[in-house]
Amino acid sequence: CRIMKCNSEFLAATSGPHPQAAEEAPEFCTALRAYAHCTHHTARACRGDLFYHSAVHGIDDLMAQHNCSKDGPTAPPRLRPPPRGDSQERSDSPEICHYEKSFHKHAPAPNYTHCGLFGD
Amino acid sequence: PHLRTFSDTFQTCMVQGAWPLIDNNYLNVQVTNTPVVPGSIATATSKLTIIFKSFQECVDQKVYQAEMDELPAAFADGSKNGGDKHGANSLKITEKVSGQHIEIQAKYIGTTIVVRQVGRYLTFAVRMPEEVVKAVEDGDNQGLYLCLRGCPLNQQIDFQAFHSTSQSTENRVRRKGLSLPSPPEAFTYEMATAKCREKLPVEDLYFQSCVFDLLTTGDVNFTLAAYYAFEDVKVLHSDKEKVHLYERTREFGPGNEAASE
Repeated sequence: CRIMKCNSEFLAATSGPHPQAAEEAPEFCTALRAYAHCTHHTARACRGDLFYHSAVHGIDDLMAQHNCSKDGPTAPPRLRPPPRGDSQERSDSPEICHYEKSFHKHAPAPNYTHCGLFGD
Repeated sequence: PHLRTFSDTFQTCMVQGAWPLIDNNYLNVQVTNTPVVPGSIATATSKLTIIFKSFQECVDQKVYQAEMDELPAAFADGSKNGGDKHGANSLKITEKVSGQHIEIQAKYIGTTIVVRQVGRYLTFAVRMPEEVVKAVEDGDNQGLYLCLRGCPLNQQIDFQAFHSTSQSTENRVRRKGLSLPSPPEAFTYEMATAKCREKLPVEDLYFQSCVFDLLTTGDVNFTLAAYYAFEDVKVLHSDKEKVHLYERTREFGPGNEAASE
């Protein structure tokens, strides 16, 4: 159960010295929706966990208090970085972001599997 | 729809409504299937949602959603890559044919996804490392999702039973000179096999899916759906010997599970 990850992400976004979404800011609802999204994904693994259930109730209360709608962005609209020419990949993109490259270093090529769904 | 699982099992399933196709630590894929003809047990995919979970300094959480007659070339937030993190370009959407064919490269997890709109319905294909497939929170509760476990038995449609009844029904009906209760633009078994053979000359399970779909819907677009599904497996499957799958004869086991050739 990773409810604490959801909690810390929400706290990081809404408190601390320079919160992206301080309580009175419009982004607060966005942060709340992201929090709700995150807790939703831990539902199965967190069934019966007190922290999880109190987080879910807390989100509902805060949403009602701040009159936030359930539908809407869960991430603040971010300015997309200017396109960097036609280079396929950022050369400084961290190694961890290239599964095959990082794999080759330590082990033979990974086994791949396929799944498909089509027709009626 | 017709389902080919990670373990090369091939099934034809009802699975009407929303079902999990993939569910692991990195990725959730959910499909919604609707009857192709009102009241029919044959369903096709009318909605697809893919959630890429945020991953270290590579990608933010991204959601891709496609519906009948709407195949966007961007994530739900309008972006085409993984966001603003350092490795954002390790997740990228590419439009191959506008409104018909998109590909999503998730290089940070070595995964390639193909989504198509063929006729009015959606098709899905994925290539994923075994290690990523198996990355679930608590191993013992390995998700009951379609790509991994296939469809529940009570959701499976038996190809052979369907074919034998449809053939014998046609023969019986023809002898009595009656007309078949059938979908619009009905195909006879012979017409369906001839049509499918144009695109799928090898009479494997992709061919049989095509025949099944023409007999149940009368919609020739399903010929293309089976054809493109086969094209995708040729590109994405790592074992070229296993591209064709054939029906297992009855004595080897129940239902329409199939072994590879």
